Amino acid sequence: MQKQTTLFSFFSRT
Amino acid sequence: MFEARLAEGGILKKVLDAIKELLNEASFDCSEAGLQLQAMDNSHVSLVSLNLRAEGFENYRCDRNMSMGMNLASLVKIMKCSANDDVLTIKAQDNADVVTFVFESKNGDRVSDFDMKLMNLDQEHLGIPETDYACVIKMPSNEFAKIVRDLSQFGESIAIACSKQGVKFSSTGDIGTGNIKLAQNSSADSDDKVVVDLQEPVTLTFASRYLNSFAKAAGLSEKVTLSMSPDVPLVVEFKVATSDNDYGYIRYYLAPKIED
Repeated sequence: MQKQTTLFSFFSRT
Repeated sequence: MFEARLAEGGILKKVLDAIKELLNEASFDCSEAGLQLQAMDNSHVSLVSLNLRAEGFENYRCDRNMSMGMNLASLVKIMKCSANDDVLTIKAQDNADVVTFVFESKNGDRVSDFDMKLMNLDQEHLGIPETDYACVIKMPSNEFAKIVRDLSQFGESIAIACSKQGVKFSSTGDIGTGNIKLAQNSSADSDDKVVVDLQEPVTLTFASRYLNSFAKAAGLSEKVTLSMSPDVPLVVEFKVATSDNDYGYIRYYLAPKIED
């Protein structure tokens, strides 16, 4: 099974 | 005050078509450099980054930085009141709660204006680092749109595998599997070229429906660039350009699916 990641796993909030 | 005059108002219509599926509302950030927008969809899986350079506008004036929060469905309604070849002027006073759109017909005998209420949006901005991607694929945007449309019939996910041989798009679902392979080519007509710049092979999997939404930007540019590295979001970039003007770009970032 694959799960969807979100952008927060890769980019930080500014 | 802010005032920006766009000789081809239809460009903004196309930009809206390219973002309205992903975003309900968004802030347009105005500065001396131009109009920028960065916003994520509600589920924080994709991000739209739009940059319209000040130089792309016929006239551009921005006395102080401002952020204009807009409901995109409302903006679509207003843009429907314009013809594609109307000249569009967007203007707002400092600290205003409305933005005005003025449409002038090419021959100047029809002028209409519409005020739209602005919204206070508390949007999260992400810092996106400059990245050297392991593969960069340049291909015709209509081909990209057709591939994601065709493969979306098979499954919710599309795998993109980039190697020396070229690019393979695949999707599997209840009815079976679809694979579409593109070889690098050097056809005489450079518009049909698929070009791969490869540092290392990469395979990543993405949700079909987001790729389909990104493909709505194919009307903005004949070319699309896909940038991938292992385990990072995909970047899908369309130039916003006509034959005689470079307005800027629209970039989409999409978080990959990973093995659970």
